[in-house]
Amino acid sequence: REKRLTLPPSEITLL
Amino acid sequence: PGLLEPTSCLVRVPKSASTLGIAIEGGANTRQPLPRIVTIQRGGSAHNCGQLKVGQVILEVNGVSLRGREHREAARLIAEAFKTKEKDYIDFLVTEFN
Repeated sequence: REKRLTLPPSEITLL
Repeated sequence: PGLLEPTSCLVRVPKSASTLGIAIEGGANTRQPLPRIVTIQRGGSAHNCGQLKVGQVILEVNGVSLRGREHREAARLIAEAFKTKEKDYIDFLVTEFN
């Protein structure tokens, strides 16, 4: 079975 | 053949307003490895410049690569580039390719 690397979503920053 | 060659372009954003006015998402070790523009605020310097677009990925800021930098570090680099009095503009190297 394909081993899925799940990366976390990123935060959003307003500049 | 037929593969799109990822192109990048240099956008110079004059500091024409009190804020830069972009929201970015992404950074090293996240699903979005390089910071991507997700919002451009009306009345900010980026909106006034008119050349930055939502969806563009930021590769470099003032010649400094954002590759491998965590989200907060990339955000800090951009914020400092806007705050510094040395230049009255910020150079962004951006690409449409994600």
